[in-house]
Amino acid sequence: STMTYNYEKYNTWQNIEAWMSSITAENPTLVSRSVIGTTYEGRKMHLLKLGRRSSSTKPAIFMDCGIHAREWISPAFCQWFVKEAVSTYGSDATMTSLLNNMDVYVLPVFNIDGYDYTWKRNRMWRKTRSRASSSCYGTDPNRNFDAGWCTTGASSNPCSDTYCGSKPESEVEVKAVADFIRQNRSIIKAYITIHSYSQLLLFPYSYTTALVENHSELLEVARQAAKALTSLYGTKYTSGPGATTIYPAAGGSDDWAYDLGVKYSYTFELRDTGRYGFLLPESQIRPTCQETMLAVKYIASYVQNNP
Amino acid sequence: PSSRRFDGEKLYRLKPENEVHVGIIKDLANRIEIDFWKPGSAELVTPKSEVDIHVSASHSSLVATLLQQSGMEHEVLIADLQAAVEKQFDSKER
Repeated sequence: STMTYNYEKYNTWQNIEAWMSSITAENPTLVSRSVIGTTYEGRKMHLLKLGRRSSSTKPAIFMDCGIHAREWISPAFCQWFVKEAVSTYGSDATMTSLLNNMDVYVLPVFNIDGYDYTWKRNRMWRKTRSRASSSCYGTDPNRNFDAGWCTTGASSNPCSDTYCGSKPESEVEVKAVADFIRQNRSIIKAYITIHSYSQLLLFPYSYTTALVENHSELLEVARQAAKALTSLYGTKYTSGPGATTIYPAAGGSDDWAYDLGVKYSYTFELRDTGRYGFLLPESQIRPTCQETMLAVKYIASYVQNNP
Repeated sequence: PSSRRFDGEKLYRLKPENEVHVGIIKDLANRIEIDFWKPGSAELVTPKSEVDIHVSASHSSLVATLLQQSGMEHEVLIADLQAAVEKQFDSKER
């Protein structure tokens, strides 16, 4: 049962998978689950769909967590978001309106093999666990999307942490996500991906310093979302396009989604700014998720009201 | 829970001011194994940025010496990564 599930702990993949089953079974009118693919090591990629059932197709938001294996606060946030959605639907006006009028697809862990590896073998693992045509394992899934693939900020060396893979979408996990978004392109209005750390709210592009067509709008939405986030605990966020706000990086999921036509495409880099880095203590899961909820809900609400 | 331990391994924050400093970091990355936390790799390091690198225990004294000699601003963010790995599980429930 999800009654005993602890959202303020880091959970293993086995626990997260069981939780997905439970939360779907306990909330049949609001949550459904599908499998969008299988990982390199054979794990099922479960996708949760949140939203009141409707006879007509609703517009949707796609959100993923855990692209990079060692960024544990990211999957913790996706679980928190689902919990908040089911527990505040009917009482929180923003969430109720969102789930009545839109669907939110949540991929709680993108890089499942990598996440499991960080629990069992190496806490600092970042990439997938696929075997390249060399002695090195893994590809950086956030360099493997077909967006300026393997140019700036990505490496063609299989042993590098930012290895772009043998071709775009060479990673089965990336292809599964890309296929799902492509197949549902007409209804997906926003793409949100959750990373850590650095306290940033980024948007395209990262593979070029060129500005996107709706740059001003994306920047303003990001600033307002960050303002909402800051209002809770004073956590400071910086907003802007990836390439100029942090560094150029090709093959990212947010750039790819944007170029596919998803015009609201955001990347969160959650707490902190380096005191803990990837090792954010569990005691900070609650405040981090609480403040992030405010920003995600702001973006979702904006998208809902600006179709 | 992870079988790989990180005893004595350190997380450094470097603040390269110029291309010389950037070159030192890239050269270091070529000589020893460095895990880049921020940015994701040595190629992405630029002047006037913050660079967080995870260094093995066996290389930490070499890195400390090189950084001292370079005059590059730096600090140790995490002195013992294994202790930080363990401290991440600090919830009351556990």
